[in-house]
Amino acid sequence: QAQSDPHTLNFIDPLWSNMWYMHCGPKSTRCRSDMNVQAAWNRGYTGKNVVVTILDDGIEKNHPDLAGNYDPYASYDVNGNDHDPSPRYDASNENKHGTRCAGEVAASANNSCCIVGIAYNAKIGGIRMLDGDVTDVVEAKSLGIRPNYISIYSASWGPDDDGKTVDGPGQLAKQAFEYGIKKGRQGLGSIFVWASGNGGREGDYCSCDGYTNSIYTISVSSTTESGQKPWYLEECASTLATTYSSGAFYDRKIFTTDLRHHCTDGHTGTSVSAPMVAGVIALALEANSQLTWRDVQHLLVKTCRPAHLKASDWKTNGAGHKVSHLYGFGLVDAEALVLAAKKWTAVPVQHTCVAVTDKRPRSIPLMQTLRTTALTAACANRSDQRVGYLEHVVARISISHPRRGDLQIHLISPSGTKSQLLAKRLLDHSNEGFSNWEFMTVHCWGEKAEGEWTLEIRDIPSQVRHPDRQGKLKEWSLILYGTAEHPYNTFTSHQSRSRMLELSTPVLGPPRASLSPPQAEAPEDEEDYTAPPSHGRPNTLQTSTCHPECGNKGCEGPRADQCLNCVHFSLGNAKTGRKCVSECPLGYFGDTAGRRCRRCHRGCETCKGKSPLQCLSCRPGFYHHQDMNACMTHCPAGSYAHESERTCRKCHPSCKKCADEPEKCTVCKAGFRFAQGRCNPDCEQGTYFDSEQMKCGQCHPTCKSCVGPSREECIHCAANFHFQDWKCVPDCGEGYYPEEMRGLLHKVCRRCDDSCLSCEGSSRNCSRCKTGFTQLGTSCVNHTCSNADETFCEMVKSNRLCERKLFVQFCCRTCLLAG
Amino acid sequence: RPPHPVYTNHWAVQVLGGPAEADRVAAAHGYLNLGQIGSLENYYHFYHSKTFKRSTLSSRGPHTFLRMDPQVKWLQQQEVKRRVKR
Repeated sequence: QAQSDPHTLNFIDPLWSNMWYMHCGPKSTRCRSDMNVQAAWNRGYTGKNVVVTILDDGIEKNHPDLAGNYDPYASYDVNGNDHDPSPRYDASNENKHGTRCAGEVAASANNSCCIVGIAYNAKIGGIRMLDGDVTDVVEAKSLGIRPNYISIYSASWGPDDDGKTVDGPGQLAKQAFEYGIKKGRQGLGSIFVWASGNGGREGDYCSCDGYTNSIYTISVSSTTESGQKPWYLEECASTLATTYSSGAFYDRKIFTTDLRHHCTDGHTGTSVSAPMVAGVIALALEANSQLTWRDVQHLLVKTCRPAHLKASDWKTNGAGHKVSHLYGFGLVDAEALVLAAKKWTAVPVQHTCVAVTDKRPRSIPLMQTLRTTALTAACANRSDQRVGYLEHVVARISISHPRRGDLQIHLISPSGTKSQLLAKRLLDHSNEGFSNWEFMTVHCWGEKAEGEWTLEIRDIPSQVRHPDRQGKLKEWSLILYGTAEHPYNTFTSHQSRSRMLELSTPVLGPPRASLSPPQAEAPEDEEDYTAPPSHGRPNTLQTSTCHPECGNKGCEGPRADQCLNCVHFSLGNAKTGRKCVSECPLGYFGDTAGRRCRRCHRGCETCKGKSPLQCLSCRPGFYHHQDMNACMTHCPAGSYAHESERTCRKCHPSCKKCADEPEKCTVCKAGFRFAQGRCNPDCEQGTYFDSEQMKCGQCHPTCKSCVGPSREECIHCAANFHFQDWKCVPDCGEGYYPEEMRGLLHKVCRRCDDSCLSCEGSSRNCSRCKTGFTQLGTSCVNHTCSNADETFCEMVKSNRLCERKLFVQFCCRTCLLAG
Repeated sequence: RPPHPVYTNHWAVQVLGGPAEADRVAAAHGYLNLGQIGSLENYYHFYHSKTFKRSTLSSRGPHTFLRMDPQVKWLQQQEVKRRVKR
């Protein structure tokens, strides 16, 4: 339960105090280390203006705890090929997963419902893609939904965690990842967060999962409240960060939103952790929206810490980072992350170096270690590939083997850091081996790349095998990713980019947006152009050979650059050479008084003067603000960039910010609220915003809050009303009873047992029975027997067998009649 | 033995020349063009109603001609992938 801490926020969400993972600290006996999410909130970061989407089986967009932050533009139904990501409802509620993940990220705060999401002011969407055939096309489509609008994609699924599968993204999904990190978020790179495998019990290893094993995804693990390894956790070298999650039955549970407007404590596994990290990253992106996809990974490496997480293999790598195969760099620290993000300078450009390629086939001897080393300069002789400081390291390996699960693979860096790329998997008896499979490790992050690398492969048979049946290492390559210079301690051109972009911070009131950044311009000669006379002779007009643009002073030749003066305008200067032109080219305006072309302000394509406020149209990459006549890299608040016309156009009056269209609001003005894709006026409780009438309408009298006027559009029921069949009713129908639901203010009508006509308090506490049934205590029974003797009846009555379903066949109506 | 892949009647096709060309290619070979695949330019999602919907054999027939269309650079019949929620 929440500690009595003066810094603890007091939200009215009913399950807030049950969210133990938000209230950890030294005073707690079990979860001694906090993820410091509240501290990040106290610094003002709640995920505002950050868009997160959940790739899963759908999202219940009208859940009371999600409706406020739901964003239809961050959503799509790939399975159904429409825009509604609502999950498919069935008796087993099998499509609850996406809704549960979504609540962790962005459940609304302080709204009397369920929980508080980590980024409770972020926009949350859902991409329904698991409820159908999942193919490469489905995955690629899902990973490529609106990459310039959605910042973070969270996925809590993957290939089978059965301990024998080796699978990953197909060709299209891989391209989608690459497109996302290159082009998403206007070139900053989409953030992909992935839950690591849950196959711990099966002895699975998450390097056999190509999604968590990718350099483009942030692979996330889990730990229990007391810092122990959960039973489901897989270890591997590609895990980056860890959060709290569920553990054994005696460990406390994780609460979140559930289908049918419910709350749940049944959300478990690494599925809990990936959305948590997505929420924490949303806080960081609010602190610094210019973070690239690699900046985010660097920040996690820098700020995660081992805390009290228990692992036998914690080690400090060559760069001083503590890392383990269970938890990566450790428990996330949201406050440290946002503080570091705020002052972060973008890391240098990523270099990729294929440091080693070894195609010599070698046998892998039984019960021994095949060790192969390679010395590399990490592409030092190629300035565009040189890797001085490591980020990800990938070993691409091809092995043939009669039983793949017997293999164990390690990689040792020049600094001596040993990464386990593959552990034995007892259930994997495949004879397919590995074909160019890429094993990734983050354990060498920050180390120097050049030096000797060692690949170790061990074959330890789990069953008797003939010594001649050996595996073979066919070929392997070592691919290093990183930077040429140290990522933190270098002033690079990216810093000036950050500074430049700071100029574009929009403000309220008179919009002051980013103009094209000031550049030192080449000085222009002020005097009118007159070529010096040649050989002391006065200038003469050579009318028979001069260019038509030459003026009355003649020329020295037939070309336009040989005129002594110009009819219209001169273009150029003494250094670059001058020539006479009839009109000035793009980027210049004609100074009729001086009869010369002068340069427009940088960013302007056409203009009427040198000033930045005299632009008439803009170059590609800039947008024209018609009121100010200025060209800017980002349109000011209240307007959006119209790409094809390269102009800033005004948003709808209700929008503070919008994207692509006037009505596609991304941030609402004060007094408006984002709901169902629009900024609607904040309507009072008991009313809803009618988008056709553009005003607040009255809810049905049975609703306390609603999304429309009818009875079926209630979100919460009015006082003393209960929720049944999507309506609020004063009393539950026959055969139903009202039950209090944790996290909801109204009761929900639940069905009584089949034999009951009415019941109270629980489904089996019958108060009246259906025809043909007899009430016995709180049960309704219809079994009869005709051979009951007194002793048997006594036994039935004294043991109350009639009230126990398993033994109800012993219940004798005859006994009842006999008293 | 490894499990058999399950093939569907959905295809990913790389067609040069833009959406109009993709529509032409699809119509010419009896496919329905369901549009670009996410953000991947020149990659389109084709659907063929005459292919077996769930087959353990890769389809033969119309896609052979599709593959020979000069505007088609690459194609892939979609396999169902087993994916588990974690």
